[in-house]
Amino acid sequence: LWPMPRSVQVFPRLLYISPENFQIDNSPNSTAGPSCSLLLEAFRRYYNYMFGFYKRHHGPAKFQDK
Amino acid sequence: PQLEKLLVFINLEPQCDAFPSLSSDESYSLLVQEPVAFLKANEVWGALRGLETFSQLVYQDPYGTFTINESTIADSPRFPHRGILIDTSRHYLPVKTIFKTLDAMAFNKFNVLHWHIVDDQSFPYQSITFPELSNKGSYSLSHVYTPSDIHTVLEYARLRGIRVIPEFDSPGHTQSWGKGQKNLLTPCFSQKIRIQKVGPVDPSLNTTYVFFDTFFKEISRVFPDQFIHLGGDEVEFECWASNPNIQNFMKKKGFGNNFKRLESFYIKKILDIITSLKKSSIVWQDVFDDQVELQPGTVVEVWKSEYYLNELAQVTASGFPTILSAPWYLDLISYGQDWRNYYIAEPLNFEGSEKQKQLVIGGEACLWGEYVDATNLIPRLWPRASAVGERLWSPRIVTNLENAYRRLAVHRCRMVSRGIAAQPLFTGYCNYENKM
Repeated sequence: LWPMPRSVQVFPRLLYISPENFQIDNSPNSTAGPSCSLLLEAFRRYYNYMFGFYKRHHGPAKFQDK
Repeated sequence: PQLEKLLVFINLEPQCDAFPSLSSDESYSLLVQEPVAFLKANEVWGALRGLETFSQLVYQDPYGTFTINESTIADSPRFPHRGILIDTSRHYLPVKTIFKTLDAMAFNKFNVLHWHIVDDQSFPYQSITFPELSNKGSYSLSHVYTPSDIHTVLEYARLRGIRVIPEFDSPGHTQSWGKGQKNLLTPCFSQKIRIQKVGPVDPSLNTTYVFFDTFFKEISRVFPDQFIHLGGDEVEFECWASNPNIQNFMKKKGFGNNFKRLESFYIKKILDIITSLKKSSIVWQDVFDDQVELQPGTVVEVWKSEYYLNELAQVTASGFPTILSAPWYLDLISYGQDWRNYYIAEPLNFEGSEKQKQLVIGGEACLWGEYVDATNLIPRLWPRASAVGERLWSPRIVTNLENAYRRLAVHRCRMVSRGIAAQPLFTGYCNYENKM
């Protein structure tokens, strides 16, 4: 992580992420709803930073087969 | 075990349509657990910082599988002002390059773009009220920032939680202003004969203050941030001293031969114009050093590398907020890992009370433009500025250089994978996913 957060605990348990199914969304009772374009734009942007390369180079659904 | 979702929860007034400010709340907490991760923040600005951290936790192994460790993070910045200075006068920077810089700033949790937009060499800011300033003062008619360019930069920055603070430096560093605004600069004389050369802004004419009143009225509308940077550095007095009108003015004002008093007279009037526009000012330390009377709340930027910790002590002892850039002049380049010097600089390492330390609101990494344009700005800025980013965001005790090197080498490759041409720290490689 850069810059180092104020307090961070990373545990050994690993979770798998399937880009096709993974979603970033507003929590139901968040004060920022679906009209908050600043956050929606950020969700899209960060989804691309995390998985964009994957989608472009591995095509859809392959992960699903497993 | 799968992670299916990241839910983002804002619990105060979200600020979705606002611009970030010095008081924006960037704190957040992150809980990564099966099957839903939670990112909580008081305002959207913290959510943006938390999304960056979450994206850094996601790992793709060589087989293309994405994983993330269960984690808990609680985070907030050490300093509220964490800036990058770019200079678009010595070399014009295309808007695309400014966008790329803003992307990289977000990856490093910087939150202020200090836009040193004009200077001696060129005036690329296209003023609505005074179009001749860029018509005559820019390098060419295409080397300008139109009102629409400015607007897109402001919005691109806002979406990343980044403030844009414009700097219109004066009375020095204003050669390009004189081409489009007659009688703004002081005519220079040699043996009582007027010569071609012009000097700093002419502080003796009323027309000067009428011009700046109108000009800064426009600037205060175009740039939404509470702060405007007025510069005030490196004023050369020779031209003022050679001009008979200035000499008479000095006599009339009783300034004797002390041109610092004339400089103070001028800066004070500009500061008053900014105050009348309900904006606040940032000035370089020269203004403070020359004993200009400053309104409370005026931010002093410490840039001279000599004894900068003493300067911080003096500025804060006088009760002014301050930002530090002295140890972070990234335009000065050398052979080797200079990021380490930026990393070990500690802004609070000066003698002073707790109250004084609280007046240090942050710092800026500066990349002046004499030898920098769109071809080398990104690699010269990153990852060297990342070292400043951690100094300004992370707790004071985060100082281990070996640990920092390992993390920064990975962070640099992540920036490359996101399209930022960040130069290497030392030998090594980025794995193939980073599409070198």
